[in-house]
Amino acid sequence: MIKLEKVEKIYQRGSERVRALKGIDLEIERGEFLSIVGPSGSGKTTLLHILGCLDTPTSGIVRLDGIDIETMPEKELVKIRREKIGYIFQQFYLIPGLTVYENVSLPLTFSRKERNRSEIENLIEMVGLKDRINHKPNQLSGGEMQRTAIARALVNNPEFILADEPTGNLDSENAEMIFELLKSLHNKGISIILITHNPDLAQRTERIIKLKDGIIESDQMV
Amino acid sequence: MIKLEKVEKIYQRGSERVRALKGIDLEIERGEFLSIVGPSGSGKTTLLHILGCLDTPTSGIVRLDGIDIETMPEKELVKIRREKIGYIFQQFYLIPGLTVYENVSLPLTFSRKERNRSEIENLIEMVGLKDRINHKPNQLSGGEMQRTAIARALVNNPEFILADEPTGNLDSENAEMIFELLKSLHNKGISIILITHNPDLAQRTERIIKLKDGIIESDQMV
Ligand SMILES: Nc1ncnc2c1ncn2[C@@H]1O[C@H](COP(=O)(O)OP(=O)(O)OP(=O)(O)O)[C@@H](O)[C@H]1O
Ligand SMILES: Nc1ncnc2c1ncn2[C@@H]1O[C@H](COP(=O)(O)OP(=O)(O)OP(=O)(O)O)[C@@H](O)[C@H]1O
Ligand SMILES: [Mg+2]
Ligand SMILES: [Mg+2]
Repeated sequence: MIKLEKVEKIYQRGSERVRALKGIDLEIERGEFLSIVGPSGSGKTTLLHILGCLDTPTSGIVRLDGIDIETMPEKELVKIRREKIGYIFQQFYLIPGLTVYENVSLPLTFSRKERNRSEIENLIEMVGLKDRINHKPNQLSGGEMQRTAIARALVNNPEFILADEPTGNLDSENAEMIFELLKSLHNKGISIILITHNPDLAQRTERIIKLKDGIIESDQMV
Repeated sequence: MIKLEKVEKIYQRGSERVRALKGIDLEIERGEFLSIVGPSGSGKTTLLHILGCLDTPTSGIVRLDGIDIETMPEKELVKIRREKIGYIFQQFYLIPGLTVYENVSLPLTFSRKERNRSEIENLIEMVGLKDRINHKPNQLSGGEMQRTAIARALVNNPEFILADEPTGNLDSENAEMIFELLKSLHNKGISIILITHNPDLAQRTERIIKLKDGIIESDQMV
C-alpha cells in the first residue's frame, strides 16, 4: 500500500520556483487499477516518479505499507525498485546500442530473477514485436520503441506497474492490445497505475485521479 | 507539388530485408491539409521523411514541382529543407543544453530569415509555454517538449508543415489547441501533412491516406 501525505515537489531554478506538486494526499491499495489524468504539465509524471520511489518529495511523507521511505535503508529501496516495480517511461529510455531482446532483458541483470529465452521471446511476441526482436532502437518506429519499453517493464514479473502514457504513440488497435495486456495482468493481482491522455482508456480502469496545476482536483471510482 | 512514383524504402540489416515502403504512388498539391494514418510500423514516419526530402527512396522517383529531386543540386535541397519545410518529429529532437526559446529559435540560424524577440515569444505563447520559456528540455514535461518542437517547426514561416504525431503526448485540450493552430496556418495557405493516431483529428483534415504494411490501403477525401 502506498500513502502520500501532504507531498510537495518544488523545482528551484535560480530565482524561479516551480511547484510541480502542491500538497498531495493519496492512498493506493494493493491490487488497484487506477489512472491519473490531467493537462500537460499538471504534475502526472512527477507524481508517478514519487509513487514509484524514483524521486523524493520536497516535503511531505511517502509510506510503503505504513513505513516512511525516508527511514528505509537505500538497499531496501533499490530492491523494491528493481524487483517489485515495472516502469514504462514517457520517454522510453531504451539503450541505443542494444537490441529489442537485450533492452527487454536488461532489468533481469539487476534483479535476482531469471527468465529463460523463450519466456522473454514470448513477452516480446505479446507486444507484437516478434519480427523486430534483433532491431536496435534507431531501427524501430516510435510505437515499436514504446512497445519495447512496455515489454521491458514486465520482464521482472513486477507487483506494481507504473505506466506513463504507454499508448501515446500507438494506433487504436495496438493501444487496445496493450490495454488488454495491462488488464490481464491486473486480473492476476498486479497493481497498475496508468497515466493516460486517452479518456476512453481511463474510463475502463477502476479509479480516476484528476490532476490540475499540481493538486488532485478529483479522485473518483469509475 | 510533391509527387511520389513507385517509391520503395528497403532497410537491409545483414541478411534481413525490411520493406518499410513497397511501391508508393502519391500526389500532393500545394495548400492541402492531409493526414496519414495506419498501424504502428506501417511506414508513416518513413513516408513523411521522404516527402520532406530528409530521406531518399531505395527506388522510385520523388518530384518537387515536376523536378526529380535526384537531379537537384544538394544546395537547392538544403535550401528547401531549411526555408520551406517545418518538421515536427515524433521524437522531438530538442537540443538538451538549450532553453525553450533557444530551441525554438534554432532554425533561424540556418535559414536566412529573421524574427525579432517578441515574434518568437509570441509563437511560444501560442503553444502555451510562456511560463517555461527559459526551461531546458530536462526541466519540461513530455507534452511541453512536444509543444516546443511544434513552435520550432513554425519559426521559419514554412510553406509546408510535416507533423509526426504532434499531439501524442497531449491532453485533449492542448491537442485541440495545437490542431486549431495547424488549421489556422492552413487557412493562410500553408500545406500540412499530419501523421496522427487520433481518428477524430484525421476526420477533421481534408484527405486521409491509410497506410498498411508499407502500401497505401486507401486515399480518400474526407
Ligand atoms: N533503420 C531501420 N532498419 C530496419 N528497419 C527499420 C529501420 N527504420 C525503421 N524500420 C522499420 O520500418 C517500419 C516502418 O517504420 P516507421 O517509423 O515508418 O513506422 P510508423 O508507421 O511511423 O510507426 P509508428 O506509428 O509506430 O510511429 C517499422 O516496422 C520499423 O521497424
Ligand atoms: N527539473 C525541472 N525544473 C523545473 N520545472 C520542472 C522540472 N521538471 C518538471 N518541471 C515542471 O513541472 C511540471 C510538471 O511536470 P510533469 O512532467 O509532472 O507534467 P505532466 O503532467 O507529466 O505533463 P505531460 O502530460 O506533458 O507529460 C511541468 O510544468 C514542468 O515544466
Ligand atoms: Mg508526463
Ligand atoms: Mg512513426
